[in-house]
Amino acid sequence: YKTFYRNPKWDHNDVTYRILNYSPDLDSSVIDDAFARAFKVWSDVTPLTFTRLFDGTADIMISFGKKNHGDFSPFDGKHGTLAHAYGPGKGIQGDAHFDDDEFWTLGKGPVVKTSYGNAEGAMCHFPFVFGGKTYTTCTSEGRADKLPWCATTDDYDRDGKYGFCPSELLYTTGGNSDGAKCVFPFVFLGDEYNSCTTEGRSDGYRWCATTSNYDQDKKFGFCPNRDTTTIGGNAEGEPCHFPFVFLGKEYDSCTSEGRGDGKLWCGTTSSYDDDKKWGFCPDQGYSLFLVAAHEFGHALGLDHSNIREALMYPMYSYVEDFSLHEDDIEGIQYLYGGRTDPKPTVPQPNTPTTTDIPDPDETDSTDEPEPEPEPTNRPTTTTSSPLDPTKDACKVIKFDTITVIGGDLYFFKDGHYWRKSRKEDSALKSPMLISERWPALPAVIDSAFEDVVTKKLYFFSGTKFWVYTGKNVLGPRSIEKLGLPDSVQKVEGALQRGQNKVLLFSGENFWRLDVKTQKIDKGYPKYTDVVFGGVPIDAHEVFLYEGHTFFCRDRFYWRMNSRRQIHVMDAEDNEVESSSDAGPSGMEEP
Amino acid sequence: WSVPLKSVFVTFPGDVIKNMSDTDLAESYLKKFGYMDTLHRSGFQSVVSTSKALQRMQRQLGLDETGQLDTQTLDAMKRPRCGVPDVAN
Repeated sequence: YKTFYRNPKWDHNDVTYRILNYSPDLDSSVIDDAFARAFKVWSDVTPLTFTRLFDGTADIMISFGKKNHGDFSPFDGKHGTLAHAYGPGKGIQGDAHFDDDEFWTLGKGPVVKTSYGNAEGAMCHFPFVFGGKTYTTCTSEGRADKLPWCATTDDYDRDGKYGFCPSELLYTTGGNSDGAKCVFPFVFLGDEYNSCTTEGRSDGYRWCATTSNYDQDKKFGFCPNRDTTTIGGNAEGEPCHFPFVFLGKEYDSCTSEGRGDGKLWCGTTSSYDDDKKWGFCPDQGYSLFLVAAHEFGHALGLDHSNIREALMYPMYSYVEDFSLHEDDIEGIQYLYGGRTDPKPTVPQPNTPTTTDIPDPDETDSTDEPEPEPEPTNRPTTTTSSPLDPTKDACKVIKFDTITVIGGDLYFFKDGHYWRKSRKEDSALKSPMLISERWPALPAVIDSAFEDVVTKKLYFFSGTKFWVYTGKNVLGPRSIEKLGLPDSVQKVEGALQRGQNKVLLFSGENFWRLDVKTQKIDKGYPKYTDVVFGGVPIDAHEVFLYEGHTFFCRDRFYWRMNSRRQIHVMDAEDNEVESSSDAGPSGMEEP
Repeated sequence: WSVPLKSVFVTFPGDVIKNMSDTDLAESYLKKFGYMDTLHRSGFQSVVSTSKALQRMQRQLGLDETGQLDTQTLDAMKRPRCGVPDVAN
């Protein structure tokens, strides 16, 4: 799992939400229920509670919109991106937006809730039999008023159970007419309309007047989508007209005839041949519940996971019997903790598990209870003899590694090292032989760091590492023992993070090592430039010195302060470039 | 009866046919979801090659890391998804 940069989270557990508008694809009660169930996914495993507000500002404001919908992140029409949400915070943060160019369902095709009739608002049952004929959509057969209806069991002839389907002939939503039905024809800007229209609106929503003259009465409402409402084409969401005639043949249901892509379509008037009005037929649609549960994960502070089965994986896939993946639970509990019920049903966060305990077979003396660290040889007490004092470290184009030991800066190159004392006026000392001070080490050191707690020195060369405690050495050991993959051929940089963690860099990736357990933490590798925005991805040295993080490449270094502001310097310490924007929002904390 | 049925294809008015090439689609996807070309307000630009960006995308989505615009990658790019970028900047 991944959380957003700096782990934003709600500072209160009683989170509020408000539904600002509804999609015409689903009955409002179905949408309310889908959102409530989506919140319950998260409240089941955290101490969070979700309370719906009906006015004012809620933490999570939920809305449906199309294309440009007011947040500079326009939707892209049908398919593609389905929704997005913002991490916790004020203003737009925490809000969730759903693309209303999608066809919203519960994942298995149109969800048609009936009203009136004798089925007490039950859902349509498709297919159903009426008069011996099978229907897969609502129909107005058998009614003089043309109101669409459906059976709510599989056989109307047998059970007689029915209800009316959503239709503008029955009611509207939103607007200013309290749900009154459309009046056809109606007049708008002098023109007469016999069906719902998108004219006069830039958001693509279909509407109608609820009196015969909009220009005069200004009364309107939005048209609910019928189960046969078309998508795309040229009919602006008009419902299919069954039967319709195409190339002289009559069709009672959607067809793929005439198309090379196999997509189902229908005519929206009685004759396609005459009117050329058509649209694609509704498909399975996207589950509003599943998409909402994902988006609410963002609204609570979770970023995308790379576990395919996790809810927070960025791709949509329909699952019949949904349950949260362990990865999602770990993520949300990292932010908010587990449920505080007397009998929690899920593991509490940060509870040590057997996997957190180092494998005894892989431990050595460095894993035992920490002994008092032996005094580490300090540069001031080194017995190494100086080499040729004329060797100039400043002429080295590229060091093997640079690190800090005892507060002093060490430069390693081809079996030699230079030391720069932290004292202001201190110059680089003449080069020393690595083999004299650390005889177990090879000539080329790729990376090194000093454990801030135990003062042990870790050296990496190729796929091996050594641990020096004073003059005692352990190693060489394979870096695979630490949990690094065998694809890592060398560790190029090391960066202390707090007391027990060190970031190890190789190529464009880095891993976080728990120095105490000698294991790489879960969730790694990560991309270096994703977390340290603005630094080169091919740095050959990375180290921490006097509170700054340094990334070196050739004769340049990138110096990043704690606020992630970057200064790019050349070897003579001249500033080449600086950035006050090196802490991109949305980046994650290593 | 052995003569094959003849299909008649019609040009539907208003049909939106996306003529985006695979390469265009990939570039648009990689940019939209944060995998390449991040421009900071300071003007400092981190440029990532398409191959690297593809590799990052493949890793993030759990695909085989080929760095190539192969079929599985294209299929993944065409799948419906959340609009929140995978790599924020």
